[in-house]
Amino acid sequence: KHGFQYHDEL
Amino acid sequence: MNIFRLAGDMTHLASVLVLLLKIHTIKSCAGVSLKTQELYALVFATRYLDIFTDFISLYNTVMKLIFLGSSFSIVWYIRRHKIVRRSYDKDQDTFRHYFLVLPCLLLALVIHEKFTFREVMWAFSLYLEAVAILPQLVLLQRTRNIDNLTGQYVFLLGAYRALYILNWIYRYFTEPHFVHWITWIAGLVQTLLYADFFYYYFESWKNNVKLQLPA
Repeated sequence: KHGFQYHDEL
Repeated sequence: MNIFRLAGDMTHLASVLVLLLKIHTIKSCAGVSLKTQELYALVFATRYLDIFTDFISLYNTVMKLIFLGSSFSIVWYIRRHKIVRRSYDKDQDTFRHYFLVLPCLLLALVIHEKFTFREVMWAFSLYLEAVAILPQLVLLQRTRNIDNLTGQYVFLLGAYRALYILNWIYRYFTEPHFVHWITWIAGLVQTLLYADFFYYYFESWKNNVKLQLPA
């Protein structure tokens, strides 16, 4: 995903 | 998900379970820094703000609940449990951890991915986690005899972040646009803080002698 990076790690 | 991240999460899970098991079974928190536990509870509270808004996977949500639940219950045990609290060595656990929280918050207000509440809290939780082990390492240097479980707890806690570094390298090379400088630098600093502990931990394991950190 560009720009806003989602946080999928703990 | 890759093997490094899964191994990292399992190692992290093992560290909190080792600590919970120690405190719950022998009803003692000798050698455990309450300050580090409080910092970790704050790390999870500020990092998992999205637990009820962003669903990523069952695994992700379950692990977040486990880390939140275990860190807060360890703090509760050391503060409130009538037997455990007696073994808490507050005269030795004197690291002023508030001096860690404020600089991390200020840094997060300056360096973050996006200036939103959640992203600033995310950056804060990363910086705080990097230094959260300091009170525990200082306490270990003060208390001469480090019991095995506490030594294992610190070792597993350091190992989990080292595995995460391998995970970030793996994801950098396999996923386009996977760039998280803030996470990478904070994770590297965190792992480097364990470097001398790892050295003494392996020395004691290799020479089969009790773990002792130089004062």
